[in-house]
Amino acid sequence: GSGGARLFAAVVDTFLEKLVAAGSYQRFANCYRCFYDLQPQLTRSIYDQFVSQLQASIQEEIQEVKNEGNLERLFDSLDKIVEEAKEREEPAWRPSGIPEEDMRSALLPHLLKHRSHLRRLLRDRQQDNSKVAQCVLAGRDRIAELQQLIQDRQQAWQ
Amino acid sequence: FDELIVETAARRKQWPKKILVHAIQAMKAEQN
Amino acid sequence: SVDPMAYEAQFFGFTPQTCLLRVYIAFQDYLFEMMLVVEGVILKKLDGIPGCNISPSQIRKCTEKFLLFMKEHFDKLFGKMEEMLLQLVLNIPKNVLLPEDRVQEQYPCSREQFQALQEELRQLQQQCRAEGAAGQALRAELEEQKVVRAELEKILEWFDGLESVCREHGTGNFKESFAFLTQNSKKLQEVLKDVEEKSK
Repeated sequence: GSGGARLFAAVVDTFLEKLVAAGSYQRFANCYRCFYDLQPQLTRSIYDQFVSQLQASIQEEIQEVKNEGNLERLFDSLDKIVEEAKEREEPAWRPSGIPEEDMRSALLPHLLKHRSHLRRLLRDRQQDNSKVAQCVLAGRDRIAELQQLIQDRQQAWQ
Repeated sequence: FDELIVETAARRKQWPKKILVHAIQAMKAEQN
Repeated sequence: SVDPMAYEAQFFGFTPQTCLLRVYIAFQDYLFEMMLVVEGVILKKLDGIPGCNISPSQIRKCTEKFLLFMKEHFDKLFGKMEEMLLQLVLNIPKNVLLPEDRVQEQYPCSREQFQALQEELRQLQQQCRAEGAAGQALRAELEEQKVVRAELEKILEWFDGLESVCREHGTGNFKESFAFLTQNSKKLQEVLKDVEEKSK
């Protein structure tokens, strides 16, 4: 398993070891002195069962938490993420607690894309329009010319 | 309190993507 | 002063403290249950021993004594374990950014920058619309020019037609022939007058 998973297991195992060490057989026999004096072997086997059952239950619980929380996979991916960040010293970004603020960066790349689209569209339209405007101006000149021609002919006739 | 934290953290994880979907849709609609 | 460990919750999907609380309660339950089982087994064994004068309350006292001791150590050890797990395992180091938040470092953006960009987008949209409208107006004028030009060209053709009619009837330059015509008609009037006088 990954570093996180190993560490998790190691910490739990150490906890269990120390717990069993604390609740030693001596301690157990000492507390149940009256029964121990009567039945020392039985006391020992009851103690052994107590310890093994407790350990089994605790390991089972830990396994259940791991399964429910999908911890193996999460520890795995966390190790990778931590590995990728190992070069950087300074603290990384954290949610500000103001969704609008945090949303800005998520939106920014798309707004920038939108902006370049609009810029391109505007440029195309401006180029397009300036061509059409040339035609319109030429058309206006042509019409003025025609009107002048007509006027000349008309005057001539007049 | 715990549920609030988990709920808030889950939103922080998922909602930017959801919001982006709508924001991009809006931009595309505007472009069209 | 509680650290909600929200960033860890964002990654793990649960808050580490709650996870460990659940583990603590489960462990504690097991410990208590196991103690009751131990006590039950001992009592049953004692029942089977004839003439035994150990009372259940004595055994209960033994159980409480051992449990008290275990509980103390359990809490101390669990506290240590919790500390280790919260710091080393169920923890997102300060310098680590979760993948879904990478965008925060790739596109840092202050409120002012964001507003400036939104303003720029608004202006661009406005300009695009204006250019679009201008384009439509220009195209409309082009269409209109086509019609007007056709009309004007038709008038010019009409003049050309007029002139070619004149040419067909031998009057190349209309002005001269008109002057000629005017002269002729004047002469004719004089001749007419002359003739009338002679005939009187």
